[in-house]
Amino acid sequence: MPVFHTKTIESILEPVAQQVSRLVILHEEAEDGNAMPDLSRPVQAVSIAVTNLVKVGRETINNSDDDILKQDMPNSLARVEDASQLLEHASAMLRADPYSGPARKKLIEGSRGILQGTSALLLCFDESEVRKIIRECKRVLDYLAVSEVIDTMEDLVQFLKDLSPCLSKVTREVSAREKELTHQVHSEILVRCMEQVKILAPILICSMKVYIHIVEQDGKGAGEAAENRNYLAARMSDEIQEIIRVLQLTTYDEDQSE
Amino acid sequence: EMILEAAKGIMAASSALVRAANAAQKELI
Repeated sequence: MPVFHTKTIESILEPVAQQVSRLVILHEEAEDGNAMPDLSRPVQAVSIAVTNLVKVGRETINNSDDDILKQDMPNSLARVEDASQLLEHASAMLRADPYSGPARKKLIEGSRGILQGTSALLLCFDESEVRKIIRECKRVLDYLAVSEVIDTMEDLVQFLKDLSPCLSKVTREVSAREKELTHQVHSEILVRCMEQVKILAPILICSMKVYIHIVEQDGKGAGEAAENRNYLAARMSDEIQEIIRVLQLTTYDEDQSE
Repeated sequence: EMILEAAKGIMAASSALVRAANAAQKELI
């Protein structure tokens, strides 16, 4: 049984994955088997659903600015279309001979193909959604790098205006993603890192203020203040980097490393 | 998202197909 790394993908694919496994077992155990019923209507329903998915998939490809999605998604769509054709062939063969062994094999192959193609498509879409969150995380990293060159209150105000909406977006999106993951450990890491970021953000701003005040007065202790600010910015960056790393993990990655 | 809905549509149709195919064999097992 495949392991799905998000609850949405799992809820869409798992019931059918179980049924396809059952189909394989039943047909292997039944060997010659009973006569198969006329499957033209359910096969036609699958074909219509595939046509709709292909239409929606192409629209998604055309409207996306994600080059990786543009490159990967057409293959998944082709896989689903090929599988749908296999089902149509199987259905035609079974109409002619309800006991046909090759037709049963095509039926199993087609059903698996639909499942695998849809799984690949959803994964491709999901990875693209993750890349959107990572883009936001990288924007936060860019802002954090700027913290070292802020030396006036005016610049600090602008820095906060830029960072705050971006950080809020990351918080919102990572929190939603964490709830979506089926892998408990990955989910917990995201929660932990996000909590750290939320704790560190106001302390960093405070340290930046302290540095600016010192620079604007006599400059005494500016070195230590800068060091403290840089340390906090680096810690926040580390947490964001860890979030990026975990966002890119799937259960499959971890199973492979094990 | 539209793509998730379309994928759900395929899975619903596939589920009905596989159920129909499985039903014919169950009596034999």
